[in-house]
Amino acid sequence: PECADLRALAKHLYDSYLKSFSLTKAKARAILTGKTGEKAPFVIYDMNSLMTGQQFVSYKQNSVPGQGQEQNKEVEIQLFQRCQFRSVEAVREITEFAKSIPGFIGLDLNDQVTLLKYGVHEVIFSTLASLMNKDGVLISDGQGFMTREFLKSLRKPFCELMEPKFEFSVKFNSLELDDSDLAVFIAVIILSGDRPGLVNVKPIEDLQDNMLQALELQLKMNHPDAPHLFAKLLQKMTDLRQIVTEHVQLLQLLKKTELEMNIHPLLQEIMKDLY
Amino acid sequence: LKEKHKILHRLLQNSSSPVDL
Repeated sequence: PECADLRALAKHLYDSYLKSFSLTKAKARAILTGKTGEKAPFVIYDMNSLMTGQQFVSYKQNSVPGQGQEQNKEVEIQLFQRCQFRSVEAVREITEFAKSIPGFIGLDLNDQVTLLKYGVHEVIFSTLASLMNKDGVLISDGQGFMTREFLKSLRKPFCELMEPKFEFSVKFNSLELDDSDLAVFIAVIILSGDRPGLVNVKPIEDLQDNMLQALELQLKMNHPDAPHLFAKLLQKMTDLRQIVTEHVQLLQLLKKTELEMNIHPLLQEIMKDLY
Repeated sequence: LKEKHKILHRLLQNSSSPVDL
């Protein structure tokens, strides 16, 4: 009976994941391997293809008031602003997913805020790996593909923004998780009882223990030939914290040095006093 | 915490309403 409960929990998380996130790993992998039957993503590999691509790739955030003024800014700044808007959308998606985790909305409200503040970037970089291969990353809901080399060719410090995420994604993707595994994994990340400033740790740890059991069973059933997958995945949580720390440091540097750039208020909230 | 994280707080309290940017 306990196994049945854990399976039901994993199924529930997978259903919420499908409802909350716009582009799944299954769809992203189909696009990256040309198996969708739809047209291939527009490839952005240099400044010219970036300019051409803007006619083909629609950006949701273009409908946001105030974006018009961004068009006169440097390419690196414009790209960064689009990344930011995608991140803000991702925070909204992750919050919706978190609220669907059984027990989450029953936690102290301050603790819910803290769990999201510390968890969202770790979840963003776990799910971003689904959109990446060693050569580039899908953008704009899979309509475009931006190459890793192009991102590396941007001026400093923008060229340093994505490379650590590619390095992580190559290792993370080698675990070959699917969306049903990722759904439970990100619930485990969100329910981390060791985040600074939590008021009431015990109920969070209890929920996470349950999620960890669900994850272990999920991986055993879905990957019977990979006996150490659970342990390997838990190790990735340490790598994710390191990536987030470096990401936040880089963003704080950008905030100081790039005076043309505005950091979105939601991301400022999340980054303030983080690490 | 609520004062310092108004947007996060709003996202948690409101059901999938668009974020006021």
